[in-house]
Amino acid sequence: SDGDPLPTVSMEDLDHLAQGVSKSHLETCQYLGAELQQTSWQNFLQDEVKSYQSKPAEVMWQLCAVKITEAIQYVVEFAKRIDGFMDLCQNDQIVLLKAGSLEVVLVRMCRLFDSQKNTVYFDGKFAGPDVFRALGCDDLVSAVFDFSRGMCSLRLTEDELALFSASVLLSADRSWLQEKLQVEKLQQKTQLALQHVLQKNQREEGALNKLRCKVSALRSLVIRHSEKLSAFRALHPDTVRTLFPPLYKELFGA
Amino acid sequence: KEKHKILHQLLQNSTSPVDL
Repeated sequence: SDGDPLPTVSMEDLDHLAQGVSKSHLETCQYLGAELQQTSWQNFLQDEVKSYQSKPAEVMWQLCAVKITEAIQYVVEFAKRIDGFMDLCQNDQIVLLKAGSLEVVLVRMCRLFDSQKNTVYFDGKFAGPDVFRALGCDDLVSAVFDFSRGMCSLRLTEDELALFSASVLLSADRSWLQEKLQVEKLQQKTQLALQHVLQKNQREEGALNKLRCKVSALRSLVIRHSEKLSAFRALHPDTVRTLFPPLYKELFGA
Repeated sequence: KEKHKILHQLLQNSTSPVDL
């Protein structure tokens, strides 16, 4: 920080902020808890797993790029509904989304994750890491699954997840921000609200620290995704150019 | 701006292209 004092906020302000962010999260979370129950946590059958595994890498990459892009569109909508986000300059809105939207998708993934079976909701059913073998990046896939399992073990409520997502998105240390101080103030307020909610929910002392550790894990996953994409693009430039969603290419520089 | 045309559009749209 540049030494500016923390914004003055009352408990009521923090409650109000927490409620607003939570509402935005629920409105834009793509899958509601109730809907997920209805999917009855059906896993892919062995034949279906084999069918994903036998797809050409280009087809599986395209499918995953489409699914990620769909999820990102909901994150953009989440950002737009966070109090103060649309008051930032447009450069900074873009910078924050470019750097943070995939991180929020990864955070949200724990809502769709079955820790006991090590499966995630994907393309209509629950999939284990083996479903993604054709991508040719087993190490990244298993790191993403490990991250999700770790997030699940924190057993965050939707309110906590919403505020953590907002705080990830409003990271004031992203490169190329023009009005860093504005973003910093928003992030500080969001983190205070998160802390307030964690205390209200009688979380153990270390809960906030555990979440802070997740931030560095997220950054490393996003860097690894970029590296894998670069390697894939080097082999299949035409697939990326003609078949990948334009928003995905815009965000990840493909 | 041209480089982030779609993000700009999504940010400016009052409704999202996805069915919320």
